[in-house]
Amino acid sequence: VTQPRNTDSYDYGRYHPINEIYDFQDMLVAENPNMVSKIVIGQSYEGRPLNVLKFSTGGTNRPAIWIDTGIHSREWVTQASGQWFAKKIVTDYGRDPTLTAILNKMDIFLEIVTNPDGYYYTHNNNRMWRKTRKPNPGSNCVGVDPNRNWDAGFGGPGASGRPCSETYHGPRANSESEVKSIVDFVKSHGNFKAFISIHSYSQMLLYPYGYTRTPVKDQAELHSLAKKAITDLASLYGTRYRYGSIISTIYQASGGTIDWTYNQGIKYSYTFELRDTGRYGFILPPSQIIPTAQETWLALMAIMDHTYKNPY
Amino acid sequence: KETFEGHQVLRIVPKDDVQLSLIKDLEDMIEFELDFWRGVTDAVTPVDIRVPFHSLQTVKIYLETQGIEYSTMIEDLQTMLDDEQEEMESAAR
Repeated sequence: VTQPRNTDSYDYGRYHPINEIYDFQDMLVAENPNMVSKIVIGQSYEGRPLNVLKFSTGGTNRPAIWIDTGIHSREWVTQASGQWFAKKIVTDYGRDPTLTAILNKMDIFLEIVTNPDGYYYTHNNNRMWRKTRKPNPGSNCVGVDPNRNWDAGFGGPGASGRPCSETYHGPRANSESEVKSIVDFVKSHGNFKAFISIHSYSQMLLYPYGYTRTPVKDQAELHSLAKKAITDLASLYGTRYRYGSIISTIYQASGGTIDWTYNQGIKYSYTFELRDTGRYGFILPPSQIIPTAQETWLALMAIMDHTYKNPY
Repeated sequence: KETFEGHQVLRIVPKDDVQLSLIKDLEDMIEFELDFWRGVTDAVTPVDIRVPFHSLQTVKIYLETQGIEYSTMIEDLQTMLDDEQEEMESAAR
């Protein structure tokens, strides 16, 4: 296989195994030493590095924006979009005035393979795998749903106590190193202003809460920003999104990522559910990777720009 | 490597809350080994379920006897996965 020589020749229009994504991250860092660095925030259960790309133009501990993809490993279009986002940031800085203004004052952190053990497993053992790969004592079933393992309504309705369930919340909050590593990093950084966790599929933009019907205190602002973001998204290819709080738009889900981040004080906490609504589900054709990433980027820019212009 | 010959993904559109709860009941029938790709949300929003071959007939009879409309979103999951794998390998080459 001809390895790409640089991130310009890297093929963003196809799905890559984990080693190629790691190589891509290292290439991007090497090509952009003044802006991109790689932080290893921890290790997965099977010992893979949890790599976070930091995009920064200087300063110390600037207000920051977090984006993660691939926490559910089978949602391949998200990790693929994350690679495209990484390249977009370095390409557009200095060209796009909105992104340039954001990066002159804020940092962006991007974790592309948030569940590496699961992602490896989807390529080599079971394409349908969603959870982590840590064994559950006393059960034949492996793995915890990393989007039910956070300390926000943990173990409540909207997650399963059965290790064999796809929404198993785990033995306790933050039991999964893939989750605990982000928790520790976000707490130690202490200056995140937006947190965006990207899933697929079903085309939705969601904000907290998922574990309770109590509206968040910033509901009006989050709702109108979500509307703006999905309007920008639809402007490219007409892809239609629904939006709203998790519990009112889809279902009750406890122990979710953005419920925890919002409760940490990170106001602009959102979850995306990318394409598809057609007939492919998780098996989205690679031809749709770049269009999905392009349209999602418009929504991300709307959220990042709003965060930049509304410091708190 | 786990394969999915004969697995189908059914797209179910519940008409009302009664049908919604009947579909939710399916979630608890763990012997069917159903994989909810899109969970139960509200009436009119599709629910997509991957159904292993060994459960297909039983699940379809269950839906039909309850008058719950469904369509087959993916006829054979393994065929799609083979195509995806082939596409990855040819793109890599």
